[in-house]
Formats: sequence, C-alpha cells, structure tokens
Amino acid sequence: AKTGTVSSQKLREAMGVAQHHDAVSGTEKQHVANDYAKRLYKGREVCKAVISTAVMGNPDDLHFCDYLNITLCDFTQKTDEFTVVVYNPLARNIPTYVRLPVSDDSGTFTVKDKLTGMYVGSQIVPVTQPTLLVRRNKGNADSELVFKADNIPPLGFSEFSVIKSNFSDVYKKTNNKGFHRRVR
Amino acid sequence: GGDVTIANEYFKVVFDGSNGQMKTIANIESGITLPVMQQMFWYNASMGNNISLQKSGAYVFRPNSSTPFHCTQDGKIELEVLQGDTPLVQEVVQKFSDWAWQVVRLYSGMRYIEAEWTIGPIPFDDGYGKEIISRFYFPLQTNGEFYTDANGREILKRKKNFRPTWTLNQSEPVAGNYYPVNSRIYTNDTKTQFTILTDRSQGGSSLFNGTLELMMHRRLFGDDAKGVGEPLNETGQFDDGLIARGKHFILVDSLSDAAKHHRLLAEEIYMSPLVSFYANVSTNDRRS
Repeated sequence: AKTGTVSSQKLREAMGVAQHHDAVSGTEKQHVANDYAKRLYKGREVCKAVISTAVMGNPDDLHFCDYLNITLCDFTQKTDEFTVVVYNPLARNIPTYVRLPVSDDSGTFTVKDKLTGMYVGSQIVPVTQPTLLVRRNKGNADSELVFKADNIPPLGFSEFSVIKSNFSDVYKKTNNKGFHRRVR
Repeated sequence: GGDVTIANEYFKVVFDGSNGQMKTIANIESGITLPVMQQMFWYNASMGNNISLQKSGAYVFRPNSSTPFHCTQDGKIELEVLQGDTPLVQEVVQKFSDWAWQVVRLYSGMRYIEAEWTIGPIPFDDGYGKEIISRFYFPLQTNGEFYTDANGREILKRKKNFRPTWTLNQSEPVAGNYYPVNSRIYTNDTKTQFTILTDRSQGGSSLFNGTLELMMHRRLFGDDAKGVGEPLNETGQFDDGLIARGKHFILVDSLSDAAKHHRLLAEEIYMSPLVSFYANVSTNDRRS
C-alpha cells in the first residue's frame, strides 16, 4: 500500500480466475489455457516488483530467472559479481541447493555467505543433454554453478555473494586466509 | 559395462552397467537395500473399441491395452555418469529414447533421491496417442494396496480392483485403478516403504504387487467427448510437440521412519525457497 502501484492484487485476481474447475483440472480448451497462463504471468511480474521493493526498497533492483529449470538466465551468465537472495517461506530453518546457469569459460567462481563472510563450497556441473534438447536454440550456458544454501532462516532470507574470477585473480586470492580455508 | 554407483550420507543408488537400468536403492541409515528397477513406458491411448466408443482424453484416461510399450527400442538405456564421486552433487543421465530422459541426482546432506524427467516431443508419426509413464518395480509384498493424497490433503488408502463403498465390476484394468496423485504416492509391506513425491499433479497407480507408476506426459489425437472438444495435442513453440520436464523425489525408508521423512520433505518441496538476484554495485552493497 505504501508503494502505490506495486501490489499483489493482479496475481490475486488471476489466481481467483484460475479457481475455475477447468483451470484446476486442466480440462480447458487450449486457447483458454493460454489465457490463464498469460494472466498468471502478468500477476507474477507485478509480484516480482513487490518482492524487490520489500527486499531492496526499489521495484526494479531484484532480478528473477523463470527458466532456471532449463539452465537459462541472462543475469547470472552476464554478471561477474552478484548476490543471490534465497527466501524461505517455511517456518523452520531449511537447507537447499541453488543451481545457477553460468558459462564456464576459463573462469572460476567463489561463493560467500554475506552474513558470516564464510566461503561456501561450490561445484561446476556441465549442462546435461536433455537440457540442451529442451532448451532448443535458447541460451548458451554450458554449466551450472551448484552450492548449498544452508540454514535459510524461517520466513526470511539468506544472501550469497557470487564472484566470477579469471585464473590469474584466483592465484592472487590464494594469499587470502579465507580462501585458503575453503580450499583445505 | 560395470555397474555405476552414486551415494551420499543417506542413500546409495546402483545402476546396472549392462542395460542402464536402476538396480538397487540402499538406505544407509536404516540399513535397507531394495532391488529397484525402473522403466519408462507408453500406453496406447484408446480411440474407442467394440465394447465402448469412449476415447482417451482430458477427463478420461483409457489405454487400449493393459500392456504398455517400452519407450526404449530394446529395453536398454544409455547411461552417462555426469558427476561421479564429487562433493556436492552426483548425477547420472539416463536416455530411454530420443524423447524420454531422466537425470538421477544425489545431493550431499539431502535425504532424498531426485529423478528429473524430460519427456517430449512425443512422436506422433505412427498415429498412436501416447500416455507416458515411469514405473518402478521392487520386491515388496504390497497386496495390491497403495496410498495417494487427495488434493494434497488426506492420504487415502487405495486397493486394486476395489472400492470401499460398493462392489466394483472392474472393466478397465488400468484406468480403473488409476488415481490422482497431487503430491505423493507410496506403498509398503510390513517393514519397508517406497515413496515418490511429485512436483505437480499426475495420475498414478500400483497395478502389480511391488510396483508404482506415474503418468508424466500425454499426447492424444482423440477427444473424450466430455466437453473440451479438442484432443490433448499441444504442439508447442516449434510445432513438433511439447517437451515437459519435472521431478520425482524418491524415498526408501523403514516403515517407522517413512512418514516423518516424506512429510518434512514435502514441506520443503511445496513451499520451496524463492531465488532472486541483484548486481553487486555500491548502492546495493550499502543496503546489504
């Protein structure tokens, strides 16, 4: 209400329409299914601004990637230093694994918990063949950066800093005590 | 040629190197080792027959035979170990056919086996409507009984060819035993439970003792005449058929631990964390 135009009302309305039994069961005609999808999409887009406003104080600062399931995300591929915000809607601490589309072109990634400052173990996993098939000609991420987001607080979020470095940068960082600890 | 094994603190999954199929699942905590085989099949969708003109469609699932076809050509699955003995995630890719894939994952510290299936575009040039299923076989004496959730709420006991409130004359041996699965399906004997959690609503059943199956994708050429008026034949962006991708979360547990584990995992799946990003520029860092 404070931010005026940023509201979850559009998604509430789309969800209201989607309570029709045809939407719940999937027995609608194809053009109706397309319309339901469009309404939900528009509602979600506005809600992203709501979340961004809550977390960042600005409706446009937070980025979302809708196609992480097919390893497609321009933001994580093209940004060398960024922060991952992991929000936990449950009322208890949980662990989760985060998988981010990246291009593994002669660089390396370091992940750090922004609250504790501790380095977080990560792994680069090549994109699978079924992902390439389902992605068709979209995107060119050849790998996923995988790390464990542990102990995400209940109804709150954790932040992880991801920094892509080329190999010469990594060599310099080995003098860093924290980096040494992670390697060990 | 040799067997392939992936393992974390909780589970060990062995794949048969000769045919690519899942071979055993071991629950390390409880000491249970269960021989498990999995295959992907397709039911040929009915276009009606002498007994009934009813076609398979959006409302009605009706295969024209109880015997499904293999998605593979010869029952063999191509196997690729993408990540072997690595610290965070281990992955095995299974190719059942050009349009049926699965990636089995074990994450360090996580008490489940993740099977990410990718189905499609379902081929249609043979003119047969296809309803694709994943079926697991395991040697448990389940007496035709299994459990599914009702709209994500109460879990109900299902029994093959049986209805609790009337005498059933079963005329459809497959469709008549399929039930909605909104979050999970499981079956057990007196000691062990096999549970699958889904990431979306699917149809599922246990047609034989020690089996569970879930329908993942369909492509049909007939309408069931219940009001939709068009066949379930989404052609997708490239006009060759839709590709669907989803996950099954598999648990093998002792009967005493099973409920605790699948209920906690279900919370984490169905209220899963939301991931978003911001660039590390100076103003954002100040906020942080």
